[in-house]
Amino acid sequence: ISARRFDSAKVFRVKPQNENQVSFLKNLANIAQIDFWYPDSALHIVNQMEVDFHVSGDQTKNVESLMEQNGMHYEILFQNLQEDIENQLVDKS
Amino acid sequence: STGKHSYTKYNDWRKISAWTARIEKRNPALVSRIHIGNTFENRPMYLLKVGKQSDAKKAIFIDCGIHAREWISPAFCQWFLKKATRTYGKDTNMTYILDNMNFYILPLVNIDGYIWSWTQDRFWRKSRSNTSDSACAGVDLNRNFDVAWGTVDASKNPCQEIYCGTSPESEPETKAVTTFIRNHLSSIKAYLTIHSYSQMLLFPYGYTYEKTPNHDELNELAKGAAQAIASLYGKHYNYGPSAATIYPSSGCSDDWAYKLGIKYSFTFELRDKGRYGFLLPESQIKPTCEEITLAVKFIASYILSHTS
Repeated sequence: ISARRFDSAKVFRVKPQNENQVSFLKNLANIAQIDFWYPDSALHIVNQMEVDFHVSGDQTKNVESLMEQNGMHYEILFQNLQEDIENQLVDKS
Repeated sequence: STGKHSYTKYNDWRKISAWTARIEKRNPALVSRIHIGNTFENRPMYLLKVGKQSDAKKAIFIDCGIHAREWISPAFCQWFLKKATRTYGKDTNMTYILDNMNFYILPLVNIDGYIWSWTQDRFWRKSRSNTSDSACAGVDLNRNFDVAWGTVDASKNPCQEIYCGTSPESEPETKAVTTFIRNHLSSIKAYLTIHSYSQMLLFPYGYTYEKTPNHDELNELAKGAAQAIASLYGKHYNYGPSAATIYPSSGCSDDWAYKLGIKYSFTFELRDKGRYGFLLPESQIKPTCEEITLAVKFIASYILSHTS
């Protein structure tokens, strides 16, 4: 399943609290390679919207550091996407 | 993948394709398989028509899997077919619906992208076409429909996830869907497109904040469908017009169907709200599909009693 690996890749959830943070998130998409899960793209981000995005393992530290520098609170929805990809096909019911 | 097709597991395209032939063969009086076109990589696109064979019936068109990584979507289309064929003649409501209505169900729109998401990149979203001059492949098929195409949010950059293609309906997958719907427009009363995630039930418009002429009716219908969903496992689905409920978007299939004249047009965003995202576990396929089946039956019953 999936030749591309996602070891240490993370999915973050953030909620911008003002227009500066909205701009920061939109710019972040230009600095780092970000895959938006919700909304579909950085274009759609508005103030107070919950934004979920996936960052590859080699860029997570940089992204976390940038968010902290900009006072952006974040939640980590997925710590290691590769593990969760593998778990999806395991029936735990 | 190994093993056989299962309604409670995610199936790769090979299994889904074989299943489309099998379900037709096992239910000849209820199901027929129609070849509606080919994908960019030349794979056949099969649509399943389900309903008791008779003339001039109303119909609902349902498509699944426009976005490759949203695996729960094609799982739902398969589930709904199973439910329809196995409860026909047993469940009064389903029997009445299928006696008086056809469903045109496209189990997987973005076949090439879906295969890519299984074999190469689990989080692939777009199709696999590479008709642009760029090295980046794929078009967001849900930005490729001929309604406000290339405006509002759609990107003209082939490397973006919401790249809308070189022109409206530039993609063979889009063309196959629109051609079929145009050719059956007189019978199609409702259009449902199944996506994930975020648990929402959306209706037009997406490309403008304006309300549709039948906004209040669509809102009531969406409310009833959301209540039907919640009745089973208590899952809360937000509902409302796309632009105001999520964000403005253009070139989307639900707006296109509505503008074409299908006045009951809905986008379902299935479970969940981020805990699993595109990685909804297989253990949640059954409850998710069960709750959405209730909503589809609710809408179908409404269409039967409120349209001519």
